[in-house]
Amino acid sequence: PLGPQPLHKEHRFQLAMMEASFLHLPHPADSERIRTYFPHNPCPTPAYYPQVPPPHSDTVEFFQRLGTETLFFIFYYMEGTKAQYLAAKALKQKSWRFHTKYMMWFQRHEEPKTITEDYEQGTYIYFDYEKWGQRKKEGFTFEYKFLE
Amino acid sequence: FDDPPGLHEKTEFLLREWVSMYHMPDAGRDSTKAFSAFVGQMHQQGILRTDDLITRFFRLCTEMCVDLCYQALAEQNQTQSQLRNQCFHTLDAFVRLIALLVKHSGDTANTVTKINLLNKVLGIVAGVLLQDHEVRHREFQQLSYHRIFIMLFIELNAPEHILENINFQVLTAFCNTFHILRPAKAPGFAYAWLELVSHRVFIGRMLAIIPQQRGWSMYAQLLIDLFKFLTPFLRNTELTKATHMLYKGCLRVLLVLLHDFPEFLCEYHYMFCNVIPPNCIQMRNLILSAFPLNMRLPDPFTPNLKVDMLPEIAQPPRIMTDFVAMIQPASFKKELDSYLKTRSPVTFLSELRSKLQVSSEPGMRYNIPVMNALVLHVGNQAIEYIHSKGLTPSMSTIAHSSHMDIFQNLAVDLDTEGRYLFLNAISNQLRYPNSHTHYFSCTLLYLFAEANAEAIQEQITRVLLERLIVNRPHPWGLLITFIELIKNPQFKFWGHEFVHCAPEIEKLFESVARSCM
Amino acid sequence: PGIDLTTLGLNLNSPGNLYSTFQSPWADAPCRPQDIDYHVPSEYLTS
Repeated sequence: PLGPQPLHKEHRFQLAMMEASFLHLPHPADSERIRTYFPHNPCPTPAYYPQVPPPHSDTVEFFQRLGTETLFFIFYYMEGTKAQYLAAKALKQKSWRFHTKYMMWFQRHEEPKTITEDYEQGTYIYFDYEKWGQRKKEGFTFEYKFLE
Repeated sequence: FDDPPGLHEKTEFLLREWVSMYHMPDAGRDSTKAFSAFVGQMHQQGILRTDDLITRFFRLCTEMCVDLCYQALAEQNQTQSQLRNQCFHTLDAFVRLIALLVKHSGDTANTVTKINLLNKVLGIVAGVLLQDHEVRHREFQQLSYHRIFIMLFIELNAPEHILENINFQVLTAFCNTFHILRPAKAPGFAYAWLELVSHRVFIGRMLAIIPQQRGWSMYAQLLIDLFKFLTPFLRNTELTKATHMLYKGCLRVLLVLLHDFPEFLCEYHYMFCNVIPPNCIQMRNLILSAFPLNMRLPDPFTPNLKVDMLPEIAQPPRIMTDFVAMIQPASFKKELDSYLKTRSPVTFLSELRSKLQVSSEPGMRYNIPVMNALVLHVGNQAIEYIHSKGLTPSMSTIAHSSHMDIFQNLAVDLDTEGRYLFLNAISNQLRYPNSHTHYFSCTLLYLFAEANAEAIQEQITRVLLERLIVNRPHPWGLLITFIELIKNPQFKFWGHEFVHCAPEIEKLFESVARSCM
Repeated sequence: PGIDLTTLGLNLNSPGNLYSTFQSPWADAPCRPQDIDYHVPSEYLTS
């Protein structure tokens, strides 16, 4: 039984200001660090494409099921985000190790010939993010102090 | 005004210098190396010599960053990403400088210096925003201020020891700033404001991470600022697209709180219902539907549900508002308590309505906060009185008391508008199983049973029904009250003419009745 | 009658909390992992 209440002058001003700012709503990217490679730019895709990520896609278990190349892609192109963090965890689960001097991921290709307290030496597979591919490196000295 | 000659140029030089240092590859982790070098330059330029110069420096930097954004926004044919990268290139560097100055001002243990500087800078940015908002009017743009606040907040909530030590003061500083910039004060900033207040890091810190829930009352105050702003627009239900967007955003935030922090909504429901317009049924239901995470609610439709046998039903709910203090003026409160104790002065009841009335303007006749406080206080006193006699609320134990005198008097003496607000005040207590839900459910049913006019019974039904026919969620206490009303033959519900006033109403009652049986 | 609150893009039956992936009051979907800034070791910031 309250019926409508007339808007005061002040409310009409507020409404006008709100309507004006409604034309430039905050954008998701406004609250996120600058994304070097993938700015947060929602773009409409056909409705029959999945519009939301698959369930549990923000878990390590989901990332573990992703291909190694996909994990490297996420690691190098989504830096500073939870996705990079999850990709790194999944890579480690797949026995990759991050070398902080070369900023690259390494994986033992065979049992190292030499193992000391400070390093191990042998043949490794590494992921070359500049040429974007896995390479073999023989006689490589993997110093533990550069292990992330 | 009165900036010392040359300060503007000096500031511009330093800001440019810092932005380029910030973006250098060798700026170091979190720009610490660049910062050490830059502070030397600030000293050299005398910027850090006095408090006044530091203040002017930050204001000028803020204005330069903001102007730069407006220039970028004015440029045509650039994508959102290009626009943002251009703006954020400088804004993020400025934020980093603020964060580093806050972290490293004074020695590590000296938290006061750090917080003072943060409050100063937040106040300066807020001041520039409000002035810009006033000067530019509809041309005002929130982008640069939103970016400064959110990135500074995220920087100052990084997992660093020095920041953990001052985290509560940092959060308090941001809450104060957001309260200064509440939508009623800066409506052009309202969307950014809600985005800031509902940011996952902000909610996490305010409601989950701060120990002993010390952030809850500050966060409640910010939600009240939002409800107060929305009220005039929601009150009239014709929502423009802009208002509807803000309203829907508000519902999303409340849904997150309902799901993750129901106790927060439980403890502040009273404050929220005081400012949410009475016709805003679904939003209010959402708040009233909250119940403690560890509580299991019995299905309200359980046949022969014995509400008074539930273990929690005698527990008083936590209400973090001093609602008694809202019963004004003090003389009225004094008379009320006297009547509750001694049923005198006898004139109290006949004067009650005039004490609640504040205008003769239809739709605005009554003081809603006083009405709400009166009902909750009298109900609270009644529960204590009943418990003091070793009894529990029931249709018989709540009757024939000074408390019920007051409620029955209000039911009979108020006009339709006043009684609607009175019945709303009661219905706002119908929540999860607790002593208030129990008492007020009995009270509403008692008022229905003892009503001396069918209009009162119809209005009680209307108040319940309008809360039931909206989309979910529905408070548990509301459901059990309505089910009792239509099921218990004592209330002769189905015999009332208004139950059959229209086919769709009759069908609705029957559908609810069927789901009950 | 209000709004069907299950259509606002929030997974109200989620066993976990909603706030940690809350994207925005205007968003119809929660944050994805690549939307959430994370304190990764500085060595990961290769670019």
